[in-house]
Amino acid sequence: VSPPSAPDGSLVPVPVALKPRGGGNGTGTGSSPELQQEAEGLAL
Amino acid sequence: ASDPSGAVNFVAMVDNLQGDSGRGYYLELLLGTPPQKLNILVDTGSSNFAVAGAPNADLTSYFNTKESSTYKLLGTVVTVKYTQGSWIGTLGTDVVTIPKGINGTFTINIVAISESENFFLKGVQWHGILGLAYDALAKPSSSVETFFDSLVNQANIPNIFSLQMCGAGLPVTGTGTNGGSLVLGGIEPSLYKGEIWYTPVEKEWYYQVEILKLEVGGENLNLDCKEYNSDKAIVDSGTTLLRLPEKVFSAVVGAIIQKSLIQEFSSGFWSGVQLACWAKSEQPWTFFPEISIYLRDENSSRSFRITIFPQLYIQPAFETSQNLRCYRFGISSSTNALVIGATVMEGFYVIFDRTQKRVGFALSTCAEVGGSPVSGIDGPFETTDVASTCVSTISFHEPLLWIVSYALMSFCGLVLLVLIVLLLLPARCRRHYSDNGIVNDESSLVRHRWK
Repeated sequence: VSPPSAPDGSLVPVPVALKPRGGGNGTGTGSSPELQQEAEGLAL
Repeated sequence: ASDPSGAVNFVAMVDNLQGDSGRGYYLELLLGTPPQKLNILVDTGSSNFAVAGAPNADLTSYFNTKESSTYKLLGTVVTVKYTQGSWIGTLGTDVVTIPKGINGTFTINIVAISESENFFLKGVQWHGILGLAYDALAKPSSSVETFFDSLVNQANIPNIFSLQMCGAGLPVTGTGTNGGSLVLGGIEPSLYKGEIWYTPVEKEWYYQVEILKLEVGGENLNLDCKEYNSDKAIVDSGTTLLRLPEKVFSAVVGAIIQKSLIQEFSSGFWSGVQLACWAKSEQPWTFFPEISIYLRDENSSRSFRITIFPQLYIQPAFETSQNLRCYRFGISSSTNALVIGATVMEGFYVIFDRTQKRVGFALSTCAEVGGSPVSGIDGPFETTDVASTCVSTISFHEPLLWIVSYALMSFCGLVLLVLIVLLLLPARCRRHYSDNGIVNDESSLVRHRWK
């Protein structure tokens, strides 16, 4: 994503790390249903 | 701090919940005789009262019906499927007392769960579910009196309850010891600040409300307002996240990216499978925008808005290291509803006023992080820029659609039946009816020519 220019030039600092939730592969794609469910929390 | 009739002491109900947004908020109940202590999830998105009725590997306790002298088996098998998870159980009745609730013992319907799938998740500290929605959602039918209806009828309390969930800014699946309050029978003034704003309940099944507009960082998403209610918008304490219809979700994520001037982010963060971790010295919340949801006011030409700050939707995760703090995205997409779940509810004291068919929102006294508020509520706003109704017609006229489809099917069936009868009638018979046996020169000639 190309950030638009801000008057004060402030941007969200890039995260130091992106970690998988619950010990998955962490790619963010093709995650297991269990990992997705953990990510969703409850949906009752 | 009590019911005007003096029958209910609401102060006793303050802080009667435990839990967190990730695994839900639960209330302690005593079931059966002698009493068996169980923790029960508070869910405004369903209508059955059901508890584990058999040992389960993920649970520490269950309701042993054989040990209760007051348990009565009704025998009906009940199946309930949620957005996530399902269970099968058997309907019965027993007595219940609420240690931090209404004084007295009440007889209620209970489903003893015998089998479940993805319902009792690992690490949950509750053993059952208390569905507080309307009886229209009760299984196997709406004739099964809900827990809250039984309470209203037997304890003679007003038909209203309110909910405060106090997990704002705390890890979403932490120790599960955050507090909260379920006030049965009324409103406890010490749990909110300022004014209560009410929105009508569109239809009494879920707590379905009407959303008129969404803003991210003060900017209108400008979608057709029906998109926000596709195919319904509900207030549900049993859902962790703020769930948005797919089109709305994409627009919100796009607007957050734009407004927050995010340099680089993995799609896994927005889809919820990745955490973003920053150095503890960083303050990522300061870079994300506020999100406002506009709800129809009781005066339909007006609206009010509830606003959640990033502290509510960029949620600290339990997984932290020495120098990093990790966060998850508290919003997800949905195929069939907009769900105002715990992510949003943690910012507000929410009143479920069933008598007046409305849901109220007020600023929660516990919606603060580091002494600063994490939610806002204000109004009124004019609704001249919004359609007269934003509720999906498909959901509203569902019974009518069924009637129309049944009528059409009956008509088609009738036509088909006539055609079949005509086909099956012997040719001679048809000829008989057509010419009544009269033979003249012309007809005889034609017949013989065919032969």
